[in-house]
Amino acid sequence: FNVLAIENEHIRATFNPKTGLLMEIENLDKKLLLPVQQAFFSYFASRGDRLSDQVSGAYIFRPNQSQPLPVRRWAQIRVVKTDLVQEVHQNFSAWCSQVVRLYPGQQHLELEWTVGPIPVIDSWGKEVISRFDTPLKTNERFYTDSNGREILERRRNYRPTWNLNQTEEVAGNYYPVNSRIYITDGQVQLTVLTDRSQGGSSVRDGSLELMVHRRLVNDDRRGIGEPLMESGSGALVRGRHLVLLDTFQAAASGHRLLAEKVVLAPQVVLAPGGGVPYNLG
Amino acid sequence: SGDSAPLNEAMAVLQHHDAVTGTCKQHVADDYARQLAAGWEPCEVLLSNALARLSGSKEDFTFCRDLNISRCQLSQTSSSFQVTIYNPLGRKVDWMVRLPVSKGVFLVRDPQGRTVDNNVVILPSTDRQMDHSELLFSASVPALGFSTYSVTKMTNGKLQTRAPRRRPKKSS
Repeated sequence: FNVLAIENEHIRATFNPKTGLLMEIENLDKKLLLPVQQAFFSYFASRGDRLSDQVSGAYIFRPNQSQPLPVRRWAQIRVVKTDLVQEVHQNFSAWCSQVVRLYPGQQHLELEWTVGPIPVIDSWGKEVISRFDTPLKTNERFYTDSNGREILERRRNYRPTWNLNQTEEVAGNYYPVNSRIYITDGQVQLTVLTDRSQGGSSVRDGSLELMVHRRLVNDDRRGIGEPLMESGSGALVRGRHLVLLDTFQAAASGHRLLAEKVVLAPQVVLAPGGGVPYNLG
Repeated sequence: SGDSAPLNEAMAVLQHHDAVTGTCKQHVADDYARQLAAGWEPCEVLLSNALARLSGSKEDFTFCRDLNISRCQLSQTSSSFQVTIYNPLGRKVDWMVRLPVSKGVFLVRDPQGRTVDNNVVILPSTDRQMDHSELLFSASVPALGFSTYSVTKMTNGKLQTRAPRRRPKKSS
């Protein structure tokens, strides 16, 4: 392929044909084009260091370095295009894959990720993130919500009510994300809706990350008394991130309406058919 | 009889911070999962009763709990079945229904009996023994209501079995 893209009447998502990674998102209605590279990375869990013997555990997120390692720098891909759906299947490794999906009429890009069981055979706990890198000048700021009710501005290495001495470059900037996180430069906004509560941050300007899965080999000595380690071969987790690209002015109405559809999603019930008439009498 | 109280109670227990954050011991996590599963079961009966009353037809309703991993016994093995989609939102939605099916050609009809465009997408799988075809069709569901679609598998362009007995069924 020279260009690998999926598109409908509202959105076009372009992929790097060499790496298979998402490269660009375009809002065709508003003629907005944003280079967005998305991939999976993992933070290796701290086992304690000279500054503190605190290890990363169920309660404590403490990576041992500030730069996460990519799960893989490229993805093996497969493209499915039909009248009703366009999908790019990305396989990063035996335990990490994703489907980037677009339905007709849809104004958001759907990323369905599948992560796990996280390998810990090297005795390192790992915390896996999905990261979106853009050239947006976000001025150290990003936004997370509290159950969709109140969106709070988060500023890197800063607390509004006291002078912060930041000692944890990554974990100190992580915040709860209940349903959405976004970054903006005042003109363009990139919003990611989650289907469950996750941790999220913007560790660098223009970057946005969400922790999708974690598996740890040590107890953090905060009272649980066991490491965050699933029994057996480990848990395999599947979830979805819905990505919206819009102008800063119009973004809120888009993500609020979409979030309603996610939270109050239709329920599907099947039946073999041929039932008998029923009434209360 | 259906009952939503056990799920209510399980959800209340799961408001505890260690359930929300996943910081509980493994055996506690297992027990939370057990309580949720046990709570959901009588809710399925409750939903079946409600759907029977609202639709005026008593069906053997099946709740496919593994749809997120493309597994559903009924849709993968039956040559015809009904799909009821309930919309809890206060406005009409158009929703892409995805159901795991065995390979083939399908006829999908909406509540008014009109044919609906559908696709069968074959998904890549590491397990070559498993069939990973998914049937897709767009469903329109009214606000705070439901729509029932019928799906029939076809062979060589013909219906493989008789379509389920059609009853006048509109979106409600």
